[in-house]
Amino acid sequence: FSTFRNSPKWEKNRLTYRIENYTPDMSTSEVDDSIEKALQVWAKVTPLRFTRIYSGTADIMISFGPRSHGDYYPFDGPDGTLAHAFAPAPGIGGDAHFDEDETFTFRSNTGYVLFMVAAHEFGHSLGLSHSNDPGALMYPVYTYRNPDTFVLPRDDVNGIQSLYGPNPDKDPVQPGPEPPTTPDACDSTMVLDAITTLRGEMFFFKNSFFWRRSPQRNIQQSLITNFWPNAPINIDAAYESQSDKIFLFKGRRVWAFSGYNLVRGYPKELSSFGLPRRLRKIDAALYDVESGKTLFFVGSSYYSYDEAKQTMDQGFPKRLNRTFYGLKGKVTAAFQYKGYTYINRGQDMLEYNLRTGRLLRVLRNSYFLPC
Amino acid sequence: AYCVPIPQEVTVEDEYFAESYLKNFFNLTEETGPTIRRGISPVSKKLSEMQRFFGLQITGTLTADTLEMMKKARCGVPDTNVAS
Repeated sequence: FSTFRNSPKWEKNRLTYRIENYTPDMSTSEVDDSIEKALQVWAKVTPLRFTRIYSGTADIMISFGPRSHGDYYPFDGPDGTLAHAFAPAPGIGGDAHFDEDETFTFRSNTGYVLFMVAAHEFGHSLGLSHSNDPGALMYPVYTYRNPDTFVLPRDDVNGIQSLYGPNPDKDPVQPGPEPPTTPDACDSTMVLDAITTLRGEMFFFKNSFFWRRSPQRNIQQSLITNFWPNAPINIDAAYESQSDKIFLFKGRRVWAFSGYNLVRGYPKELSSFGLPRRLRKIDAALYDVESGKTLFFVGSSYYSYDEAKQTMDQGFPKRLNRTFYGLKGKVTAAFQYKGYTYINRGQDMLEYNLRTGRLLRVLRNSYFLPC
Repeated sequence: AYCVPIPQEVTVEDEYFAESYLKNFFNLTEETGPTIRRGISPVSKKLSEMQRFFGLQITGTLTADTLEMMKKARCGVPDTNVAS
């Protein structure tokens, strides 16, 4: 997180806000609700309390306007810049302006969720500047998140509490779950959720994020939902099929994406692959290019699925150590890369020759990650 | 159709867009003086700063993924008037 130069902040905990006008995209009650909830995001973790006023000058004046709208920072039409806000100070300080040329929505990701944009801007109104943590609310790039399940991330909590301290209300029922933290590739205790290739790139999944590694680019961390808005997070397994789809597994369900789009008819049940109905989840999946089979890892055994026939092979499940020399315990992720098969087991990544089952090397989880 | 964005060629229009982005969010100013004489363009310097902030490959040049990041919807507050 970061604050503005000289860390300007409000010298009082009781602040007022006023909604000067409305966007035609949403009903007034939806705008009111979104704004109030966005302020409560910060109130929950600080001593700050917000009161709405309907006339006169509030600490935080909130308005919608296109292009030039009365300050020196004109908006730029649809997309691009969505809104801006001013650091705590008299006058325009604390005010938040929203670009009326955007399509704001209450909850759906067919436009920009006003609650998410407002919560970010109110971070500025209270004294936070931008964070380079891609999971932070104060990350400058818009990210869709479901407002109903949104929890202020740890980075933002640390930031705002560096200015105002924690919420003094000793209510034993503290609001919400533990703030999510952005996974650190160099955390030696981290266990990856799933790994897959995708058109020559590699995707390493952890919690609500993935690291994306490609030959031409630096490794970049992003939110899963920024790439596939209706994808699950905290997934169990992932693999790329030869039919240009990527499959993500979570619990008994499977999502299939072609490009950014969810394939019609998905999510489906695990049993649609011919896996037993009693199965509640799988641990990992990998597609073996040479045989055209997809291996599904479950506990200490694995299944083999014929992608061409779209049927489960006979004679499975088989025990893991009958095929993979020395492989014991639960597989956490699996993928193939440049002809080698990689099986993640906790913090270790085992490199195999799948044809012979021979273990070639034992690597660290972060072997392919920037650490 | 391509599943994963394929790097596009950078056009002159893209370069204008990038310069405007760096002025808006990374305080690119019209600099004259020694840095120019030593051949480090202010744009390259600011591009590196922006690439570092967003965790992109730091090249100091307008790469495809840098342009892709610049084109994402975002907040209008600059990224550089910050205290550590």
